[in-house]
Amino acid sequence: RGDKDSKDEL
Amino acid sequence: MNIFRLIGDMSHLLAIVLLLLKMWKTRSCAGISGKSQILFALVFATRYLDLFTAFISAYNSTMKLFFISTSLVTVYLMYFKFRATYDANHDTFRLEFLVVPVGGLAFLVNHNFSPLEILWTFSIYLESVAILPQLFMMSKTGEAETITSHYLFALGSYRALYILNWVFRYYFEGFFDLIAVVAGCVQTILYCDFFYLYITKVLKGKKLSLPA
Repeated sequence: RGDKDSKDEL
Repeated sequence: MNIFRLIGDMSHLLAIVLLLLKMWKTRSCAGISGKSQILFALVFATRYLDLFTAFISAYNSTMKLFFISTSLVTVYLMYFKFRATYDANHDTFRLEFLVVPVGGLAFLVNHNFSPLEILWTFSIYLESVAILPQLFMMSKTGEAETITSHYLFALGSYRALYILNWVFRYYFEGFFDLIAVVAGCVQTILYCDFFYLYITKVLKGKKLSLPA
């Protein structure tokens, strides 16, 4: 999991 | 960002605002599970620690700050300001039965064994079951105020909309996060019985009462 990928979700 | 996620986020926002308005206007938190609200505060506090380590967008940071702060305000209102109206006798779900297994699972099944990632995973798993004390409370009292059912409908719809967002992202962005998707599906399934009652009763102008 790319850090940016799912942390853009809330 | 796609339309499903945006509507999902707005639905989540609406749920929180509805709950705060209900409490503020009626000066009461009757019918609301303080235990579910504690779990939601814990969910936000453990998930949004990346506020300090990564900047994604102004939208992202603003929403995270809003969710953390409103969840704390909600818990404060329930356990301090409007404590006299809190229906503790019916709010008897044991939090340790959720927090302990979820904590264990987050340690065992995660994307990356690092503190922030384990806390993120814990938060995702915990959110999927955080509504259980509220549903348990409603099953004990056998009913819910209409405003409370609107709140729950908005809160449940948010994760259902996120599922559509994940389907969209899988096809158009090649994005897929197994942990978020499985937990999101579990979370949505838990609301299905409530959704059925909401559509068949509340939307037809009746109060939400559970079949005996």
